[in-house]
Amino acid sequence: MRIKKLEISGFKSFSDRTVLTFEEGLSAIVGPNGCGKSNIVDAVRWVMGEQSARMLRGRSMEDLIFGGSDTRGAVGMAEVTMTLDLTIGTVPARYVDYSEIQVTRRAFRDGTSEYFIQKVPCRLKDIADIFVGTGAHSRAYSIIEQAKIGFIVTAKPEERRTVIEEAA
Amino acid sequence: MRIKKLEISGFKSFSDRTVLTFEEGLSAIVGPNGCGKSNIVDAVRWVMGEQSARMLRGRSMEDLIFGGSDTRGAVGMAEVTMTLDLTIGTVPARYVDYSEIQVTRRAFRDGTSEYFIQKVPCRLKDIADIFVGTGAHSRAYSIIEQAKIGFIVTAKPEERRTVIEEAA
Amino acid sequence: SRVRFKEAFDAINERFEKVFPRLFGGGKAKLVLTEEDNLLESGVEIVAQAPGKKLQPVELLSGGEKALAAVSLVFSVFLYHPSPFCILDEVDAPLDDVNVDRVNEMIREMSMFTQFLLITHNKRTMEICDALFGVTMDEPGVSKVVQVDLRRAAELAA
Amino acid sequence: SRVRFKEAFDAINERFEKVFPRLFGGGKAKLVLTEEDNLLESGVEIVAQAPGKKLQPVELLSGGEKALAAVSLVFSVFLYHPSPFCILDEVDAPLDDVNVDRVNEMIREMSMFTQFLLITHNKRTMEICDALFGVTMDEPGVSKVVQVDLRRAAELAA
Ligand SMILES: Nc1ncnc2c1ncn2[C@@H]1O[C@H](COP(=O)(O)OP(=O)(O)OP(=O)(O)O)[C@@H](O)[C@H]1O
Ligand SMILES: Nc1ncnc2c1ncn2[C@@H]1O[C@H](COP(=O)(O)OP(=O)(O)OP(=O)(O)O)[C@@H](O)[C@H]1O
Ligand SMILES: [Mg+2]
Ligand SMILES: [Mg+2]
Repeated sequence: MRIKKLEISGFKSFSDRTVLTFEEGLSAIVGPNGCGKSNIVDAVRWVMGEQSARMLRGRSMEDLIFGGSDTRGAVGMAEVTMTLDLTIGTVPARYVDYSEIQVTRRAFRDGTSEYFIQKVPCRLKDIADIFVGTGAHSRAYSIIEQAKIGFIVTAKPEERRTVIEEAA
Repeated sequence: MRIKKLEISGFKSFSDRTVLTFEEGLSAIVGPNGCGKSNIVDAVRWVMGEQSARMLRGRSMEDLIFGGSDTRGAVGMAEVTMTLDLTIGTVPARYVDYSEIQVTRRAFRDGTSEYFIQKVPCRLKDIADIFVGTGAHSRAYSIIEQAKIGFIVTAKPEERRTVIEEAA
Repeated sequence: SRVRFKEAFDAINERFEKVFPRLFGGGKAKLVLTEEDNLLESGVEIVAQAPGKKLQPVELLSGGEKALAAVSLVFSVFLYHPSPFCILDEVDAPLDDVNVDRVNEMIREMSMFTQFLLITHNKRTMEICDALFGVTMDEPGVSKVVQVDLRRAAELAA
Repeated sequence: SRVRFKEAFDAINERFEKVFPRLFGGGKAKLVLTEEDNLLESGVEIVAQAPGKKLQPVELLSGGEKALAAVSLVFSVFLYHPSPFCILDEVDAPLDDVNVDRVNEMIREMSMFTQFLLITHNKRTMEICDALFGVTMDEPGVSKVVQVDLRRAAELAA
């Protein structure tokens, strides 16, 4: 499993539909301060099912929807689609016949969220099930937030055990 | 008042007596990870009277005394002397006749500390008095610890008021 | 006392309103008292608007923008009540080159009345300094300091 | 369960004992259980010794050494239980060039079985990547992404 494509629209500072297509190999995301790099990381955590606005650096889920700028008005919906290439690495049993699957999440200002797999509505749990056992999920140690790398070292011993538990 | 010279010996990773002489203008301290740059900042806070080992990134005051390396044994005493040039800027009333003063602090493994001004033993309070009202003291906002610059922004509103109070 | 706090607050806020847009290349920011009528205990909020963006709480700023907003506030306090010296330990680490240059330019100006010691890995910051102290551990575990030139400093920081 | 935790702990520790000296260019480190006889609740300590230095608690490490020790642990977990993808948001910010290169070399090797997305301002890290995505806000407040080459990426990160 690997991330093949990300489509972000209306999520945080991405007012217009933005597409990132990831080929094999190493990818870097660069740009000046405040341009939206870490927002891309938040988009990945969110589409994987993250439910806490604070973990996505917002106060409420509404902070995740594009709130406007000097030249644009606020939008009413945030949507992120992540296309996963299933031809390599570990794949959840249910999806071994697929070469790729698309996971989509939407949120509206009234607080409702919608989830889709292959454009078919599903529950949050169905999305979470895709990632179970792979080591990747919205709060996994495989997504290191900006300025938080030192946490594992400065955390208390009881907190550190969760990193081992996740891998067990 | 400005820092003219720093003499560090036996403090943290500075086993040998080390002297930094600061001319007018901007000074930079550079070097690889773990070489001792932030230890110099700790030396300044310590000689100005910092009493908490935690503020100096140690667990106890004994962590501040050179603890040895592959090639050196531990030493028994840490000593830092800071020479202040009093010919410019604000100067405490008591010292207007001096062109410079030397402040020294020593610590031993048995936990005792000694303080000196112009090599004459004094109390911690005498050292603190030198800096009163100048805006410089061991915990002033004018010494920004590594990775802590964001604190003022992420702190609670009640905590932020202390920055204003200090300047009042 | 109440009066002195309010006076300091107003003076620092006035400077913050100028320093923030200077370091951000635009936008605006200000300090707000959480309890106007209780000066002895009131908290201080920061409201900031990066250039072209909406006014929002500082929590929504990016990592680099937060560091820049914090530097703006610290410098504003300095401009009101200068400190004899200022030591900045790698405050430029989260900043991009444009913001590093803006901060350094302001440090250069303030160094007329405040002594600055800058700990940095950033070569752009080294270039604006008059003296460079290289800290090494040629003997592992034992720190030594030598005065260096720019070329040697860049090697050491490597 | 108890057995699985112990098995994971031992396997990760075995890798940590190899990865740490590789990233630090020497020294040694290991993980220690705070309560051997209570596997369901025991905490995990990290004991680390940077090259040439004494064995000491991780709190006494420098800012960059702490980040490097943390990266060593995360990579050790990966080597035991690879994750399909890994996203690192400016983990190279506190590191000097030598340590950036060591970390990047290891990322390069691990990218055979794990997909890496690296957010960085560091040109050395950009140089090891196969694809570079430049995020801009030409229209202030509105993010756009373009694929860029190294030269353009260095300008954008400036
Ligand atoms: N809901 C929203 N609507 C509009 N803009 C938003 C929203 N949420 C966050 N932003 C903007 O996104 C910006 C932060 O983006 P992000 O944290 O991704 O920056 P970055 O590229 O990681 O920068 P740095 O290099 O400083 O870490 C902020 O300036 C904020 O104004
Ligand atoms: N009492 C002591 N005796 C010997 N060495 C010590 C003592 N206290 C701290 N150290 C050493 O000092 C080193 C840390 O130094 P410091 O934090 O100044 O590094 P730095 O140059 O700031 O690095 P970075 O660029 O990573 O921030 C540690 O590696 C630690 O081993
Ligand atoms: Mg960021
Ligand atoms: Mg440091």
